[in-house]
Parts: sequence; structure tokens; C-alpha cells
Amino acid sequence: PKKQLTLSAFFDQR
Amino acid sequence: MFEARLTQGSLLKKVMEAIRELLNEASFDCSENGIQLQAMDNSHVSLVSLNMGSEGFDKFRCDRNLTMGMNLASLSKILKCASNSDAITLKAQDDPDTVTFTFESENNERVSDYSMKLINLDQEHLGIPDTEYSCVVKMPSADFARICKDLSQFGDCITISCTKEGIKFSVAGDIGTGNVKLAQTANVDKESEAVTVEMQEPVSLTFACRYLNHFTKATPLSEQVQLSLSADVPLVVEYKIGEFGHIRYYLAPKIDE
Repeated sequence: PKKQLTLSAFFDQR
Repeated sequence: MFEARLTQGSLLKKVMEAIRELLNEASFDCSENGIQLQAMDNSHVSLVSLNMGSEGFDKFRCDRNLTMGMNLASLSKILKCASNSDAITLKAQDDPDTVTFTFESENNERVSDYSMKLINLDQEHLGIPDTEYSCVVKMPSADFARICKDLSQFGDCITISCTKEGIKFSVAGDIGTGNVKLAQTANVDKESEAVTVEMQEPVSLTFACRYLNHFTKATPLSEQVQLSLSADVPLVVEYKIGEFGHIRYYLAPKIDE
């Protein structure tokens, strides 16, 4: 099984 | 005052089709440079970044920057009332609570207008870092759509592997496995049919089919799609909008538990 990452792990909140 | 007229109104209809299944609502940011939109899907796994430059409109006026929050189901209803050959004009006052859409037929004999209430959206904006991608692949958009659709039958996620020879899409599921390999095309008559790979380092990443299939709703916008991949960062799937814009989808990868 693979885990789905979210974009918050990569992109900063502005 | 904001006013933007697009003779080729079908482009706006296609843009709508390309985002409406992924997003419930979104803010359209208007400035003298054009119209931009950035929004994540509810689960924050994917992000849509739309840019339509003012130079692509045959009339574009934006006296003050403004943000128009729209319910996309409502917007979709309105744009469905436009014919593909209609010119579409968007109009809003400064600090608006409604936006008006005017559809004009080619011979100007039929003019319809619809106004829509805007909504206040407290949307998070993400800073997307400039990234040098290890692999950038350009391929026919219809082919990408077909591969995503075909492989989705067999599993929830697709592994995209890229080497200098080409790109490979793989799926594994209960009934078995599937692979589609595309070699870099040596020479093709039509640029739109080419597969090109710019590779610094080989990459292999896994993504959820569900989102990839949503992205392919943008296929009617462009004959080519560009996939940008680097290890452990989101995939970028880009479709050009005419000569003046693009729609980019970012998708976070799936990793082994």
C-alpha cells in the first residue's frame, strides 16, 4: 500500500 | 472597472471543463496582466494554476486588481449557455458582488447576458518554488488521456518512469499488470504528434489515477501535454491555452508506507 502525500508537504503557505 | 472580451469563447468553456470536476469553487484574480487562478482540491492533494494573459483577449481592461470568488457549478451552468462560436465578455465593477457574462453570436444577431453572484472565499495561496525538473516530457495530450484511462481499469495508481529513451506508465492491481511505453519520436511530420524527453536524471514516481484522469479533462485545450517530474516532488501536468496562457496541475506523489 502506498500513502498519498498532500501538497502542504512541498509548498509553503503564502 | 473590469472588462475582458474573448472572441474565441470556446476557450473559456474548455477551461471550465478542465477544472470543474476538481474544484467546487475558486477565486479568479484579475489584474492588468490578465486572469489567474490558483486553487487546491478539497483533499489538498492537487492544485490547479491557471493563467490567461491579457494579450490573448481582444479587449482587456482592469483598472484595479480584483478577486472574484465563483461557485464553479454555477459558472459551468452559465458557460453552457454560450455556443462554441460565441464571443464571451466578462464585466465587473471595482469591488464587485456580481460578474456579468455576455455571449455574442458570430453575426451579432444574438446577444445574451447572464450575471452571477460572487462569493467570498478565504482561499489559501501556496508559494510554488521554482524547480529544475529531472525529466520534462512532451507528448500528445490525447495519448496521455488514453493511457490514464486504460491503466485506471487495473489499479488506483500509475507509476510514471522516465529515462532518456522514453516514458513508461505502469499499473499493478488485483487482476494483473499493465505497462505502456512511449519512445522518444525520431522525426514526425506533425509537431503535435511528437514525444520528446529532456532528461537530467531518470525518475520514477507513483500517482493516484483519479487525479490524473481529472487533469485529462483539459485535453481539448491543447494537442500536446507537458509532464515535469523530479524525485519526491509533485508532478506538473501542463496544457497550453492558445498562445497566451496555460493550465498547470500539480499532484503530490504517493510513497511507500
